Formats: sequence, structure tokens, C-alpha cells
Amino acid sequence: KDVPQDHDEL
Amino acid sequence: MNVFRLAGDLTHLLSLVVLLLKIVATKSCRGVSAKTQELYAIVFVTRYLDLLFSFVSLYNSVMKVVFLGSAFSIVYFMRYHKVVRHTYDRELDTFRSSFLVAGSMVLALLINSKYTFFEVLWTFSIYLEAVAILPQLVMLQRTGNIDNLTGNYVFLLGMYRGLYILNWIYRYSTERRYWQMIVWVSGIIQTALYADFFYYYLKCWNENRTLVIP
Repeated sequence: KDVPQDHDEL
Repeated sequence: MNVFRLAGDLTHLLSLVVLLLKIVATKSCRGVSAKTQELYAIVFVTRYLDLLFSFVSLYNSVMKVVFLGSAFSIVYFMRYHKVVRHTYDRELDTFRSSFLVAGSMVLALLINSKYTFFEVLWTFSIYLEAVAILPQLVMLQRTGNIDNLTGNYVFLLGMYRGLYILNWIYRYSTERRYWQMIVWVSGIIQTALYADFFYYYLKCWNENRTLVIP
């Protein structure tokens, strides 16, 4: 999958 | 946010408190790798650039600022504090950390999910964090008796990574669109690096003696 990842972790 | 993620973040925070406490209370950074601490400062700067343009939650933003602040405080104490800097074991901290930075940057340019400036830097921070503990682990092997606070600091860091893996498993099984292969693979490698340390830490703890890494 090449969907950009959500950066919701630290 | 789930209980594993929260516990992981709090463990991470606690590890930094333990390290700062050791440095401030004992006025010494004996056994602590400045190279690892500088790598963490680079990790936080490159990952948390998004403080400037993206907002996830107040919790996230506050934690990012705290992590950045603590990383720079630790580096400041180790490199510039008039007393503490003399306790830094330079000759035991010889890992070539520049190779880790270069390798992570090359990998981030090759493998990322979006070829943009901020995404590549973010990916670089994920790869660099995975290996940033190596100078510290090598230094522990060279230091004779490891004091409790330094041992606990590394133990808490390893716990934090383990809890993040549980967080990913939980999220994968409860969220519909949750997939972050780069973070997972890097995180599993990062956690695996602690296996040896954990073995000796628990062994020494069980036998009630000072931590020594053979």
C-alpha cells in the first residue's frame, strides 16, 4: 500500500 | 489512544525523567552514551517538524515539546555543563554514530511512503530511532558495573518499545484502515535490539546483583 501514513503516534 | 500506547508514552517519559534525575542528582553522566542522546535529539527534531503545520491532539503536541526539551537538556548537560561534562566517558563511547545517520538517510530516500521533504525526514527519524540505542548498548558492555539509574533508563526505553508493539497489534485488530509497515518493521527491529540487554537485566535483577553486561 502506498497510502501515506497518518502520523498520529509519537 | 489505547492503554498500550498511553503506557508506552508514559514509560518513555519516565525513562527520560530517570536519566535526567541521574544526571542532575548525581552530577554525573557516567555510563551514558552522548552519541545515543544526540541521535535521539536528531530523531525528535526531524520527526516533530510537523509541530509547525499539523495538529493531531493537545496530548501529542505537549508530548512532542517535552521530548524535544528533555533530549536537548540531556545533550546540554553531557556536553556543556561545567561539572557533568567531565564525567562523560568519552573513551568508552566510540560507536561511529555518523554511519547510523547516513544509513538511515539513504534508506529513507529509498523506502518511504511519499517522496516529499517532510515525509522523507519523518521516515529517516523512524529508521534512526530504530538503531539510536546501539552506541548506548555498546557502551554498557564496556562499562564495568552499571549503576541502577542507567540500567533502569535503558530498561524503561525497551519497555516503551515493547508496549508500542502491543499498541500496534491492538490498533490493527480494532481499526478499519490501519497500516504502517515502515513503522512496524523498524519498531520490531528496534525492540529486538534490546533482547540481549533484557536477558542480563532480568537475570541480574533476579539474582539481586549489580547489572553487568558480559
